Parts: sequence; structure tokens; C-alpha cells
Amino acid sequence: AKVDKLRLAGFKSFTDQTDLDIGPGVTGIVGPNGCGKSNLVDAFKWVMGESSAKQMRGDEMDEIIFGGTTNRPARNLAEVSLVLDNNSRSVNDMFNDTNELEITRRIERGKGSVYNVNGREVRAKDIQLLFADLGSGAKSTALVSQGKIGSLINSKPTERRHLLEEAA
Amino acid sequence: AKVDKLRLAGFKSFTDQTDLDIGPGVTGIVGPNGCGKSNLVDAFKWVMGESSAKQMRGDEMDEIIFGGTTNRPARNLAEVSLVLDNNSRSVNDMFNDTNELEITRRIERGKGSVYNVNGREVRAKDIQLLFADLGSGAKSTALVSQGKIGSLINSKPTERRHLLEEAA
Amino acid sequence: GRQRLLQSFELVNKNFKELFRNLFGGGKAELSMSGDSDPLEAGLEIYASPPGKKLQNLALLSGGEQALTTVALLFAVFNVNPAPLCILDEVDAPLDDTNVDRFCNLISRISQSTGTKIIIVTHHRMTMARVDRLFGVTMAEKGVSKLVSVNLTEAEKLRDIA
Amino acid sequence: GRQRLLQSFELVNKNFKELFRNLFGGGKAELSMSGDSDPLEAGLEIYASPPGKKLQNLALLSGGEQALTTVALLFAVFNVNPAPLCILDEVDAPLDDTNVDRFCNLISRISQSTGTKIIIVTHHRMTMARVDRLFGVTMAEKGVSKLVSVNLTEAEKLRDIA
Ligand SMILES: Nc1ncnc2c1ncn2[C@@H]1O[C@H](COP(=O)(O)OP(=O)(O)OP(=O)(O)O)[C@@H](O)[C@H]1O
Ligand SMILES: Nc1ncnc2c1ncn2[C@@H]1O[C@H](COP(=O)(O)OP(=O)(O)OP(=O)(O)O)[C@@H](O)[C@H]1O
Ligand SMILES: [Mg+2]
Ligand SMILES: [Mg+2]
Repeated sequence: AKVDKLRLAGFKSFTDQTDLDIGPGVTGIVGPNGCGKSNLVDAFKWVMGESSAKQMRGDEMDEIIFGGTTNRPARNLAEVSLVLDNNSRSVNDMFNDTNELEITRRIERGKGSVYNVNGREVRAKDIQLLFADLGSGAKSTALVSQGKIGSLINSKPTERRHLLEEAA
Repeated sequence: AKVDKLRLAGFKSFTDQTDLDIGPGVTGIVGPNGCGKSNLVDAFKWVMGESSAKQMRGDEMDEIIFGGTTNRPARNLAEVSLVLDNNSRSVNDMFNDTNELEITRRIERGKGSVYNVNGREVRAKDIQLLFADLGSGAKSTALVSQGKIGSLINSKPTERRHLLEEAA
Repeated sequence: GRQRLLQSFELVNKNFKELFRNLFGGGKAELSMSGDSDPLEAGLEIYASPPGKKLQNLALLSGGEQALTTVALLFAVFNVNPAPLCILDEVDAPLDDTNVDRFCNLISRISQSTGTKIIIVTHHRMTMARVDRLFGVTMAEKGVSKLVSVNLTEAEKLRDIA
Repeated sequence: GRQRLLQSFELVNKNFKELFRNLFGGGKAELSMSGDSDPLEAGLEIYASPPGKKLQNLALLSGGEQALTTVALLFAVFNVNPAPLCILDEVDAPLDDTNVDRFCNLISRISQSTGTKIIIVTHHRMTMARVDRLFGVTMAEKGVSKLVSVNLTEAEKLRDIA
């Protein structure tokens, strides 16, 4: 399976709908400090099933919803979608019947989040499993958040054992 | 008091005697990864009385002595000196009788380290006090080692209280 | 559990040795399970020696050497079961130009050999010049992020406006 | 003990608010003692809002914004009792060019107003161009460091050789 597109609206500083087409090879993301680059990385982690608000750099999960600026009101809804090309039919059985998978996570302030795949509601666990089977997902070593290298360098040897468990 | 010069020999990767003249204003230090820039910063901390091997990025204090390379043998002695201009006579009473202070710390493998000021042997505590009175020293906020900003950002609020204690 | 962990250790260690030599242009590195004799409780120690230096623990290397060694370890794990997408957020920050160059060589080789799409957030001019396409994130309206596709010259400018 | 700590808090907080506005070209920031009512047990919380953004805890800011805010705090403490020497080891690594420029403005102003000598280790081209003098550290002989005085052009080259 390939990851083709990320779409987000109302997520952190991306209040207006934003589409990121992900072409083959290496895509660079640049911009000044505080403009929203790491927020994009958070959007990938979130739609792949991240359940910890702390991993989203906040205290509550609602804090990922656009909180407003001096000119714009806060929103009450955030939504992130990830479009997968499944022509190779290489995902797990539950979702392997179509060529394209659109995975969406939506959160409403105070009401928690809901996951959909091609319009059908599914559980968080199903999404987490879908990505884990692909060697991906919010906890994967293939997703290196800002500062993660530094914290791995400073971690105790027993804390690094999880790297081997992931490869097992 | 002003800090005019750092001299080191046998200290970490600076096996040959090296002198750094410190002019007024801002001095930049550049060079590729692993060439020895942070070792210079460690030399300042060490001569100011750093007593923890871990703060010197090692397990034992002897590890600051040049350990040898594929072409050069290890050494058994390391020495760092700091030359202070005390024309303003602004250090504490114990050392305030001369215009220039040369503070030297020497370590011999397996034998611990010895401090000298203008050739006279003194205790580690005397040196630590000398620099603390100047608002300086190995533990001062004015000495920001590589990675310290990151660990301050990730520290708990109670761990940051020492910043206020230092300013008190 | 124990058997799988030991097998994974052998595999990751083999990848790590090779990736390290590749990233540093020589030298050697190795992993070892420390402490407890039971692998399920043991720790993972990292030893490395950049070219011409003695083998030592990760903690004794410089900031840039530690970062590059950790990147080699992460890709050693990644190569065991390559994911379709890899995201790297400013991992090149502590690297000098020579090591940025080696790092870029590694990620384009990995992307070509496994077909993995790699997204890299960076401030380094050299890394920007080496990617296949560039997106800029701006906050022209304070607090509101917009994504725009940019070329290298535009990206250079973006580095400079806040 | 308690009285001195509270006095130091007031002083550092005042410096911090001013330095933050100066470094970010606007916005506001403040410190607060949290948790325990006894200041000797309390924690130090840091709140900041870059220009146009809402006031929030340090943890919610971006990597570069957190680094710049922490620099403002360190100098807020430093200004209470300026030391003759200040050493900064790659504190500009996470900053973009605009913030590197503001950071350089701050350190040259501090050095001029207090007479403090500042030593800064950096990989940033802009910072190299702004200092009063430059030294390069090389390892022409592997594992052996040498210090040489360099000009800007030589320093640029040094960035590129390993
Ligand atoms: N829910 C939210 N609503 C609005 N803005 C938010 C929200 N959550 C975070 N932000 C803003 O997003 C900004 C951080 O963005 P981000 O961490 O992506 O920056 P960055 O581009 O990665 O910067 P750097 O180069 O410094 O790492 C912060 O300034 C924060 O105020
Ligand atoms: N006692 C010692 N004898 C010889 N070499 C040593 C000793 N202690 C440390 N080193 C070497 O010094 C090097 C680290 O140097 P340092 O940390 O100063 O690099 P740096 O210039 O700060 O690099 P970076 O830009 O990556 O931070 C290591 O590679 C290490 O092998
Ligand atoms: Mg970021
Ligand atoms: Mg260093």
C-alpha cells in the first residue's frame, strides 16, 4: 500500500482545509519557526490512531482542535484524512476489498473522536492494527517527531529495548 | 575581573598544548561534528571546579585525560589553565592581592586532581567559591552546554526552580 | 518472546553495523544487550567509533556524532520491515554539511530501494536542495498555517520571513 | 530563604517579560510559581505568546519558539548578576534565520552593555558572520583537535570538511 494524500481541517493551526499530495521519493517541508510544520507531523500521528494527548503535545485531546487567534474564532471540530492506494492489495483482511482507502478521524470538542474508512465507522483499534501491519503507525520508528533523536540519545539502555521489540 | 585566556594540554582530544585568547565582545567557534568544540566548553567547566564526571560526559574523571588514537599513545596527565585579569580587584579576598590570576587544574591518571592559583596549591572549594562570587562557574546559567536548552524545556517545573535560586 | 527478541537483535545489529559504516564513511559500530541475562529485561547498549577514533559508548561521542549514530540505528530497525511512509522532523539539525550530505544520500537510497515515501522537515539549505519536491508552510495570517508548493528559490526566501 | 526566592522571582520575571518581547519582536510572556504555596517547594511555570498567538504554556509552542523562550529566561537570570564570561554551545541550532538574527542582536547588546565576553559554538552561517572573531577547531590528524584562528571564508570552508 502507498500513502497518497493527507487532508486536514480545523486541526491545530491548520484551520482551513489543507491538502498535502505525497509524491514518490522524498518530500521536503520548510518554513519559519512556529509556522506549523510539526503540526503536520502530528496530523499524521493522529489519523493513524494516536491515543495519548501528551504525544500530541497537549494535556487534553481537544487541544488539537483549532483554538482561535486574535482574528479568528476557535472551532469545535477537527478532521484529518489519509488516502491510501491499495492497488497492491496489501493491507489486512478487514480493509483489503478496495483499491483506495480513505481513513478519516474526526473530533468534536467535548465529544471524543470517531474513525471512518471509506465512509464506514470503525474502531480506533482497527486503524491502529491496519497501520501496525504496514510497519507504520503513531508509535512506529518510521515516524521521528522533533526532539525524538535527542530523547533516544539520553534514554536508559532498558528504554531502548522497545526498538528491538518493534523489529521483532 | 575579566577572563583573558584558556590554556589546555592532554585534555580530551586536545593532546597538544592549545591556547585560546579571549578578546572582548563575541568569539565564535566553528568546525565539523566531532572535532572538539564541546571539549573546549568542557575545559572551561573543569578548570572552574566541576566535580562530577557525568557533567564531563564520562563515567570516571580520568576519562578527560587524552585517551590516545590509532597513531598516538594515551597520556597520563591533563592540565587546564584560565588566566584572569584582576586589575579591577573584584574577586574575593583570598585571591584579591594580584592583578593577574592564573588558575590551573591538573589531573594524573589514578591520582585525582590538584588546583593551583599563581603557583600556590588551593582546595577545589576555594576555586568554586571564586567563580561563584563572579556569577560564573561550572554550574552557572552563563555556561550553556550542548543540549542544555532541550533538557530545560523538557524538565519539570520544580526542576526549574534552581534558576531562581541562582539569581537569589 | 525471548527467541524473537534475540533474532531481532541479530538482524538489527547486522543492519546497524553496515548503515553506520555507510553514514560515517568508515569506522565501526555495534549493539550489545546489557545487564540482565534475560533478554526480555536487558538494556540495549550502543558502541561506535567514527573513523580513526577508539570504540566507545554513544554517550562519549559528540552531539552530531550521536545524532548520526542514532539515525543509523533507527533505519537499522526500519529496514527489518520497511513502512510505506517515513517522517523525519528536523533530524538534521545538529549535523555539519558533510554529515547532512551523507544523511541525504542515505535517505534517497532508502527511498529508492524500498519505495518508501519520505517526508522530511528541515531548515538546512543542503537538504532542501536534495529533495524531490518542496512544500512551504507559512503563517501569513498570524496563527493560521497555509501549505504552498515552492521551488528552491522560494524555499530559501521562506527561511527568512517569519 | 523564602523572602530571597520571592525577590529573585520578581526580578527574573521582570527581565524575562522584557527580553521575550525583544527576542520575538512583540507578544508577551510571564513566569508563575505553581503547585505548593511554599515558594521553596513550588515549581516555575513558563507562559508565552509569540505575536498574534494566544498565551499558552511553553510545552505547546514549537521547537524553535521553545528554544528562543528558554534563551530569554536564561538571560533574564544572567542579567540579575552578569558573569564575566558566557558560553553558549549550539543554542541556535533549532532557530530559523529570522530568529538567529534576533538572537545575535541580543547577544551583541548584552556583551556591549555588561562587558561580558561571550563564546558561542555554532554551525549557523549567519551567526558566524555576526561575531567579533572566529576560531576553527579541526581534526586534520584523526582524533587530535587543533585550534586555528580563521576569517569568515575559511570558517565557511571548515563547515564543509570533516
Ligand atoms: N489547537 C491549536 N490551535 C491553534 N494553534 C495551535 C494549536 N496547537 C498548536 N498551535 C500553534 O502551532 C504553533 C506550533 O507549530 P509547530 O510546532 O508546528 O511549529 P514548527 O513549524 O514545527 O516550528 P519549529 O521550526 O520551531 O519547530 C504554536 O505556535 C502553537 O501556538
Ligand atoms: N579523553 C579523550 N581522549 C581523546 N578523545 C576524546 C576524549 N574524550 C572525548 N574525546 C573525543 O572527542 C570527540 C567529541 O568532541 P566534541 O564533543 O567536542 O565534538 P564537537 O566539535 O562538539 O561536535 P558536534 O558539532 O557534533 O557537537 C569524540 O569523538 C570523542 O571521541
Ligand atoms: Mg517543529
Ligand atoms: Mg558539540
